[in-house]
Amino acid sequence: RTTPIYQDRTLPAKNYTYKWQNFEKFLDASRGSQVSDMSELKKYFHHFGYLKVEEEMNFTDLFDEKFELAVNKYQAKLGLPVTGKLDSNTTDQIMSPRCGVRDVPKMLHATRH
Amino acid sequence: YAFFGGQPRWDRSIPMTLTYAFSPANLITSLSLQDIRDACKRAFGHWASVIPVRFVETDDYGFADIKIGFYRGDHGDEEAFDGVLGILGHAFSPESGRFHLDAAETWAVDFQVEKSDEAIDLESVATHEIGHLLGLAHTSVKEAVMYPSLKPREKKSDLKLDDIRGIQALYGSNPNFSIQNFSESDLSSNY
Repeated sequence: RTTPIYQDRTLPAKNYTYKWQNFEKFLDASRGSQVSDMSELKKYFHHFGYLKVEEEMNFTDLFDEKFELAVNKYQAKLGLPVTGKLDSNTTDQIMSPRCGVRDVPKMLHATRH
Repeated sequence: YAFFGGQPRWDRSIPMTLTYAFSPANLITSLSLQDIRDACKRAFGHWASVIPVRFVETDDYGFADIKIGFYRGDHGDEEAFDGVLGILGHAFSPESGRFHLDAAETWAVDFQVEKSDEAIDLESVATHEIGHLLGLAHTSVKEAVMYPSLKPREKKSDLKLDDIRGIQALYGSNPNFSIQNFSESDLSSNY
């Protein structure tokens, strides 16, 4: 059997600049953590439908209970282990380039089968 | 697989034909129009092979069902693009037909030609966005086309069972498509 030829290569994160690469600093954050600019990560979660609209103006840098629920929802939705923490699987996924369509649509929830 | 709220789909008699056109004013110059057209044609073809829907390109942009364009930053739909990587594109649920790609990306149709570490496969993103245009939301299945993320230099344009089951729940099956044959070939290639 001949050796397979790999024509394409998927590069590790460090070889190019992710738009959301700064989010790497939140690695291992969990409930109770306070990290500067975590409010930016909360905006990301809001944008993709994991945090409610009315909370947008009050985002803080505290990893609170509501954010933990949002992380749980995110992990469940994207097929990641649900830990409620910003583990490496989760931060890698958050930093990946992606489609701009919300994972949890505004107002109405998606129907999953 | 998942649907948008209310499970919208194109409400026309089956089999249906949907037309698509490229915005003459919103293209990129890093790829030829022919390369863009070919990549999108292949992307539409993936979906057309499994559902009774035909996609036909038209020059009449104003009257096309699906309108494709490359845009930068705030482009008027309250979903601004954000420059290189980050958000790659977006499309709207039926029957909007709006299909937008971020002009700031390094779009590629052949990774042997486009060597950039930040190159994004146009056919893969187009296949994903067409799924939205037809009524599919994001899935949790990582291998599926409708999973929301795509890494640079990654190609993911072949539909997986999750994509096929979802889209066929909305439109039924293309009479020339056999899920049993697909499953067998899929398993065979995996093996």
